[in-house]
Amino acid sequence: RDFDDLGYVEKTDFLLREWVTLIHSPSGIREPTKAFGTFVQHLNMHGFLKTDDVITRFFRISTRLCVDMCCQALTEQSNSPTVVRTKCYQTLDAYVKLIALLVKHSGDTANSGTKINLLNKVLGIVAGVLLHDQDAHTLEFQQLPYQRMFIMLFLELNAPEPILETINFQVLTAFCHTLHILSPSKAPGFSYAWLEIVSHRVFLGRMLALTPQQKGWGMYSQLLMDLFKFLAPFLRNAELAKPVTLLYKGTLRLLLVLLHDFPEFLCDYHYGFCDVIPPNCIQMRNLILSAFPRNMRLPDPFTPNLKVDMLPEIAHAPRVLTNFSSMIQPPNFKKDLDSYLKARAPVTFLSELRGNVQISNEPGMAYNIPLMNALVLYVGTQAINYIRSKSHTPNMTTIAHSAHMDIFQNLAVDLDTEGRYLFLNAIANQLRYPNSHTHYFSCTLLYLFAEANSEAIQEQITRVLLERLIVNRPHPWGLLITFIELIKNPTYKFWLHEFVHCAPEIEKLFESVARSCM
Amino acid sequence: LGQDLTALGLNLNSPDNLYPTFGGPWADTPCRPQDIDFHVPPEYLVN
Amino acid sequence: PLGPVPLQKEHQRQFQMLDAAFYHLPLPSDSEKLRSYLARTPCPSPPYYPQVPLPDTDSLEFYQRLGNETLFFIFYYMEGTKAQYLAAKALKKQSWRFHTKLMHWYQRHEEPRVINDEYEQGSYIFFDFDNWIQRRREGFTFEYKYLE
Repeated sequence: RDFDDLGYVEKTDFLLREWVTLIHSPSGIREPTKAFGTFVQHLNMHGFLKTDDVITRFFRISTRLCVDMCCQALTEQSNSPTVVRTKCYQTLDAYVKLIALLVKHSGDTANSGTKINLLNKVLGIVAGVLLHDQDAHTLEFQQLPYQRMFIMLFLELNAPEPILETINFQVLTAFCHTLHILSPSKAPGFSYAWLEIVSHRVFLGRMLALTPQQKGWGMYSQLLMDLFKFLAPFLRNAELAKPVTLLYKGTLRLLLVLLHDFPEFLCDYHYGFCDVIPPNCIQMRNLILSAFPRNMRLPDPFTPNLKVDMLPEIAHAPRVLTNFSSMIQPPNFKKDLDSYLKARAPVTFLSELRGNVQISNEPGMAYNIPLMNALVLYVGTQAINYIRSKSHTPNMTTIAHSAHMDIFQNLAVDLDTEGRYLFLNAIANQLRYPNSHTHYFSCTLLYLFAEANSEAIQEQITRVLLERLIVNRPHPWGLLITFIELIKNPTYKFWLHEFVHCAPEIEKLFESVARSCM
Repeated sequence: LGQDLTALGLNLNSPDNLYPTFGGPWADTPCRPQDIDFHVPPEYLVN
Repeated sequence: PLGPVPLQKEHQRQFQMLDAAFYHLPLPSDSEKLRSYLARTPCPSPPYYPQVPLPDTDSLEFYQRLGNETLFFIFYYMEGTKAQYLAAKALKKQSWRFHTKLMHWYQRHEEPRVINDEYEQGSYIFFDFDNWIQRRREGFTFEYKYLE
């Protein structure tokens, strides 16, 4: 350690200031690479690029110095916010420019490993300083310097330059990895900046549009899962404090852009998203479930005598990119499930079902929701395969009297109100655009209604559908066609039920929906 | 009943993609042309 | 039927941090390159002023309907943006040409007296951004090596 700590910090501070001045000078603006060459010689002369350790210290101290300068400026009330921010931007942007040039020019052109290693190192250092800063400053933590460093470095490294195009996917991977480390649950003080970066138009374009073969989609879905997991406990309690409302509305805006520009992305990852979005968060879930492939034309759900099972797409299985089957735990429960599906025995399996999905007696938290969701989708997909293996297609007859339907009917009867609500939600979450899952689960919901041995079950099925219909748009196509069938088809004797007339406004609501169907 | 999602400042009927001018999660309006970085010929960087 | 669920301790801590961050929200300019002029910083204007951009204002057709001085303002004060790019395109559509050394926009005032492979010479008008005025220049030599 041939640098004393204090002397080292001072030297770093001196060099950093020299760089900021150099890169903002007219010659530096016109020829940044030339200015960079000069500055790298200075770094070398001071031994700052000698070893990995020394480079790490240089970046950690530089990051700290930039953050301190920025926070210092932000606390000075004398200047206007614009002046303060311009001062922050100039230093932060210069530091980012240095990092970008070091990444671009480190190692030889062919060897992208050196470049990416350096980028990962720097991103890791900035993330480390951020987390340490957040813990140290808690409620005084300022997100600005870190947001600026990340987004400006991202923009610099996504400029249309050949040298950057060759390493772009690794650059995206490095940023996604860093943003996952800084997810809102781990860095709540950075949440707004985090969503700003994840929603940035250039970030969206690179992750979801420009990267070939949708290679960025999996990483982006992981970031959205991080966001939903953070929001979940606050959204779960419906009444939202202002800070949460702002983050929630920001999330809705982002989801609307995804629904409009990348609906296939939402189609592919809907399952994972709905697994973490609280069941009472109806509109946001509807937004995700309303996505359908752009090349698909959805028939108007209100078309009289619409023959859903005649639609060409109805037989196609949708892509579900979550391995929901592996989420059925513990392993011996999965084994018993598979053997029941195969042999429709032993009957005891059915009476033990509830015990597998119930995790406590705590009201509101009694059930394992991810397990319920996985169980429903797994049994449903097995049922579709089974019906297909008999060369049939799902309908009210072919889905009945099977091991699969035994399980669903048992859950409908055996669960309490909370458990049945989650069970029916798991089914309703599959009512999306025309595909084999929508079709099967629509039939299943209607079958459970028709075969219910108590009006409470029928009322709850109606409630689950209704609460998804009365929220503001958008509404998933599969939800609409199921509800229309329920109120239109005399088989279900819908209008004869007491609960349909339980209150004038409910009755009016049903009639208004009925009028728009007939 | 949730939000009126048509009132969040996004032109949901636009035939073009929204993301290139997306103003961000807090923005009520899309980015204007003067907000969008463009790799103009270097000679244009007159300032 | 789920009813409310009390926040766990960890979630309460997270909420406190989020609540504190709520008072240091990002500004639009925090995610934008530093602009010499006209940064993307919201400025509250009277409600009766248009609060959202007019429709279709990011098309070349719209820029072609703008007056020259507006196009010059956009070109010199919104550099590095799509607006500058559109303004340059609209100017070129009206036979303005950018001199990369003088950084002025020129338009022939009449057919040049001399034209050869290196340059053309004649009477031009150009926009003098220093004095913000359109001027005539007689006998000016426009060397093609400075033609964008």
